[in-house]
Amino acid sequence: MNIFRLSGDLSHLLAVIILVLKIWTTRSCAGISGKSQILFAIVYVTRYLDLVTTFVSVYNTSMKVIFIGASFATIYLMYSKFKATYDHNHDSFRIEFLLAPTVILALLINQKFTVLEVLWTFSIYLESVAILPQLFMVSKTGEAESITSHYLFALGSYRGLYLLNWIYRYYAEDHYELIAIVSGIVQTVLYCDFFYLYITKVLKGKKLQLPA
Amino acid sequence: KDNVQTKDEL
Repeated sequence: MNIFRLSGDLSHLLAVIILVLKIWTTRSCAGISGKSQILFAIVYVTRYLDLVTTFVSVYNTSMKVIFIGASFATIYLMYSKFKATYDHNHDSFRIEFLLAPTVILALLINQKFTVLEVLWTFSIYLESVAILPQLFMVSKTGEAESITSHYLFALGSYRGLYLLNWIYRYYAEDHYELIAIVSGIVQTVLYCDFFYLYITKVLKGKKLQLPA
Repeated sequence: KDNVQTKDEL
């Protein structure tokens, strides 16, 4: 554990908590892509299957349980409790265009051809693109509420901080994992445009609005 | 350098 890894995890934790609290307190999931949330649930479940096979630490197990729990709570709130506020029309990204290529890629490029390993690899690939339906929704409506922007910023920062963690581990521990690194770079790059708008607009107190 | 799994990560 190093400072980059810890900050990354806390940022990730902050993101999922912001999202659940936002939906719960405003009694609305307007502006949130249910499709991205479904993809994240798939990511957590396929990656954290090792919860039942290997024990790493109390920290590791608790975080995994929280991420899976928060993810399912979000889906429940969006598709059941506050269903009426879910903005279907703007959430029109076709997730099969993300699922199919990531499944194929995981079958082709992995470290070991075992069920757990392929699913882990698939979750890494899928996570790198899972935010696309949400970003697509923001670009379609042309704006995002501040709280949604904070959520996206925390969620995007998490993998960026992991990149720093991997650079650190490469030098300090002679340790690297190419699949995670390349996917992490892709994932972080996808947020760049959003990061720019967040820093230049939201942090200056303005609403995140895309240029017409 | 070892290209090993980062299964201790999240």
